[in-house]
Amino acid sequence: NEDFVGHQVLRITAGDQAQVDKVKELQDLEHLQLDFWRDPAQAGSPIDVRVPFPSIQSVKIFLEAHDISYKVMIEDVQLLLEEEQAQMSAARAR
Amino acid sequence: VRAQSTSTFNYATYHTLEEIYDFMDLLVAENPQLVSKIQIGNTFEDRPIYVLKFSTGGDNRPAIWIDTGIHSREWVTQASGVWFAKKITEDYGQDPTFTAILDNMDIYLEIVTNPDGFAFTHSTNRMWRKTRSRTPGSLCIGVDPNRNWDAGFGQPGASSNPCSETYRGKSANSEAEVKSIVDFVQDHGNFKAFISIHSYSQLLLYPYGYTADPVPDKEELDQLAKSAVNALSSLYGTKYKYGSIIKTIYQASGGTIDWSYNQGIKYSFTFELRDTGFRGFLLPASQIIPTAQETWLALLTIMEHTLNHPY
Repeated sequence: NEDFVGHQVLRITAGDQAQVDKVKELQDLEHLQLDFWRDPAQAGSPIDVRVPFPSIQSVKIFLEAHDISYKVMIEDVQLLLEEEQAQMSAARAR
Repeated sequence: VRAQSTSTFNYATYHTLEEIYDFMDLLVAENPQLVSKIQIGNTFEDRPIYVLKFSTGGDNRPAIWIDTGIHSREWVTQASGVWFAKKITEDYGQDPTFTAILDNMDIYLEIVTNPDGFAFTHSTNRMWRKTRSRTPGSLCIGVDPNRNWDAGFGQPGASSNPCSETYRGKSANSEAEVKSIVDFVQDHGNFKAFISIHSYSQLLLYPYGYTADPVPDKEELDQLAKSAVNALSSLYGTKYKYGSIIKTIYQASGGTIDWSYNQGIKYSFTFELRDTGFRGFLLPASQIIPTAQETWLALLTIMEHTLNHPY
């Protein structure tokens, strides 16, 4: 199983179209290995992106440099996956 | 451990592909007069692609198509599809509105629309979204099956890069998972509603995604979407937005319901199910049944409208 230890999901709120376009630039940076759960669409609509641990610092610096607000939606994706697996195992056992 | 009947099946947890396929067999065995299982094709990795047909008789009746899980990591959709299947067998003969629908129309439900991807989410990568087909000349795997339909294929709103999550594929219908549905729906020829279910972000969308041109039936679809969303929200207060794909989210070409609408299936909709508690694709299993329950109310609204507005 691929593990997602340290991966965070950020919820980004772009205040205007220029900020939406800036976030779209992130989509083109393949080396960051970003996984957009909710793509950039319109100003005010949340953008959710899973960020692998090695890219977290770069992404946060990019967002802060362009004054784009965000919050950490999921602190560690792997913890949620383990919780999900445990629930499935428990359900089978029942 | 396998469920002995669909009554003891646990609808409030996520299941593997094998468990869901076993469930389908149980449902057919328990309801042979109402439910049958049809294999419409095989996936890239040669898994069978199944559709459940719910029918009370008749020959090639007007029909409703529902698919869940074309994006494999959206687990609440496959789980909701399982719940819908059971709900159909429970409500027929009990709920007058639904009974009238099934007395006049057939329902086809594809619970695992992307079996290879779904199996991969269980075995290897929980975050997998695409199919598992290979692209010659690329190390990257998979095509976004919601960009592979013959509706504005190749236009802006999909990627030509095989490594992208929205890779459209080398040509329309290149994916067996898509082509199987295309062939089945075209051979059938009498679908009147086509509903494709995704998660998350709480939206009910109608065509188009590939063009900003409004569909000819925009007013009716908009009103119907409004009614469906109101019905959905009436249960737990879940808030949905509705509208055309391109106006509500962004331009997306090669999408499922743009194709179905262009085939003449007027009542074409796509759902994005719950996003509760900021968990995204990792929606807690405790949310499966509430999500399915509220979505069912919206589905009923669309199905009833389809029954009452023949075309």
